[in-house]
Amino acid sequence: SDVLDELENAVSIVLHHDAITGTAKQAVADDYAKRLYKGGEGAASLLNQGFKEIIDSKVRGRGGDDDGVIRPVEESSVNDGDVLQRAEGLDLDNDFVQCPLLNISTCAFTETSSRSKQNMQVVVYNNLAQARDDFVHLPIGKESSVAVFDGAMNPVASQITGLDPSVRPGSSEDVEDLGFAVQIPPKGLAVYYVLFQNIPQNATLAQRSKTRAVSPN
Amino acid sequence: EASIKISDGNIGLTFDGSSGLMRGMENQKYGIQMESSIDFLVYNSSNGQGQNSGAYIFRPEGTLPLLNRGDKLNLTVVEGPLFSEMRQTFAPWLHLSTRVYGNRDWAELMWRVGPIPFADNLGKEISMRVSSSVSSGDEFYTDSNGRDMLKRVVNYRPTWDLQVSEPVAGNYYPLTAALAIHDDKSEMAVLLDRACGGTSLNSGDLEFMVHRRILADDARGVGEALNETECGCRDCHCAGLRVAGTTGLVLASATDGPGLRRQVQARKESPLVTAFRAITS
Repeated sequence: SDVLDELENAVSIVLHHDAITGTAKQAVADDYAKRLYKGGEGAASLLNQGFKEIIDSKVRGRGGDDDGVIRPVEESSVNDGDVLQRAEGLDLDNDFVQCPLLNISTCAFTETSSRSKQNMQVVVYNNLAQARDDFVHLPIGKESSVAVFDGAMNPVASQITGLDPSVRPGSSEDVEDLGFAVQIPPKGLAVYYVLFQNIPQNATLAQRSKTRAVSPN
Repeated sequence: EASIKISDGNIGLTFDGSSGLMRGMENQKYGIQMESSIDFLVYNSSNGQGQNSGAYIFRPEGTLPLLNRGDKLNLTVVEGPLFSEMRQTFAPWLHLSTRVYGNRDWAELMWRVGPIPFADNLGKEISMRVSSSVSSGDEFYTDSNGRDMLKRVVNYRPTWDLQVSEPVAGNYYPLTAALAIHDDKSEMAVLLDRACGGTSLNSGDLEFMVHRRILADDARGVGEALNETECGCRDCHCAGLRVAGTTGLVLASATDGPGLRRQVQARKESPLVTAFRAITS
C-alpha cells in the first residue's frame, strides 16, 4: 500500500545523522517528527484494517484456535468464529483505533469508552518470533467497574492503579490505569474483551491496587 | 519504616526508609541479592574553555546538585495482584516509578524528566545511574546497534594511548539497546527503549543519559542552542520538553544474564501493538 511509502520515505529521511542524533535546529527536528508521525499514523491505520480483516474473517468462520488466540489465517485450524460469537452475539463492525500516547497513559478512546460504559474489544499484536507473555496497560475513567476476558471469554485477572501525577501533569486525577496480562503467539494476534456493562457472571472484576505514601524518617 | 520492600515473584527491591532511595535488589530465581541504588546525575553543560556543550558535543563541567530537591525522597508504594511499584520524586521535574511484575524476572524503570529548569543560566544533561555491588572494575559492555556487545574499558582505547582530557564525556559511548556489567557471579544490565549515551564510570555502575537542555551553541553547524523554548509553536514561550521512557533492569547470574538480557532487549525493540474497537451487543 502506498500508505507505507509515506512511512518509508519518512524513515529514510530520518536516517540522516542529524535526525538520529538531534544535531539540528528545532524547526528541522520538528519537521522530522512531523514526517515520522504522519507516516506512523498511516501505517497504523493499515494495521487496523488488517486486524479487522483477520478477526472478522474468523467470525465468518475461516478458522483459528478456540483458545481465542488468533494465529495467521493460513495456520488456523479450528473455527473460532463460535468463540467470538459466543461472547453474547457481539456486533464487531467497528473499526480499530490505536493510541500512540499509551506510554504516558493517554488514550481518548479507552477513557471515553469507560466513562460511557462502552464495552471494548482489544487486539494485541506480537511482532516477535517467540510466543510472548506481556502486560497491557490502558487508561480508563476513575471509579470504573470493569472485567477483562480473553478471546475465548475466559475471565482474566486485572488491576486498577491510580496514575502517578507526573505521568500526565494536570490531568491525572480522573484517570486510572487498567493493567492485565496477555499471552500472544509468535508473529500473531490475541483478542481480549474489556467489559464495563453486561458483565457475565463468571467475571473476575478488576482489583484495585493499594497505594500508600511513605515519608522518610 | 526502616526499609520498604516491593516484590512480586522472583524480583524484590528494597528501599531505604530514611533517604527514600533504593537500597537493594534481588532475583530469587538465581539466588542473587545485592546492594543497589538508583539516582540521577545533573551534569553542568560546559559553556567555556573554548568549547561549549551543544547538539554535537557533550562536555560537562562537573555536576550540579539535584535542583529543588528536598534532602529526602517521598515514596508512594503501590501494591496489587499483578504488579507492585515504588514511586519516587527526585525533583518536581524528575520522577521515577520502579515496577515489578509477578511473572517477570526483571524490573521496569519508568522515568519522566522535564522541563529541565535553567533559571541558574546553566545548561544541563540528566543521566540516570544504577549503582550496584557487581565487581565490574573498569569494564562494561555496550551494544552495537542491538547486535553483539562490545567491551569498553574506562579511560582506555584499544588502538592508541588515550590522554584523558574529558574524564566523563570521554567514557560515554553510543547505546542503542543495552548497557551491561558483570563479574564472575552476576550480571546487571539496563535495556533501553531508545538510543542514547552511556557509561560505567565506577565499578558496579550503569549510567545513561535521559535528557539534556543546553543554553549555548557548540559552533559545529547547528547555529542554535538545544534549548526548547519554542516546542511546537513559534512565538509561545514553552517551559521545555518533557521526556518519558521505560528501561528494563536485569539482575541475573553471570551464566543466565546474557539470555535474559537478550529476551528483554527483543521486547524493547518490538513493543506490543495494541488496538481497540467498540463492541455493540
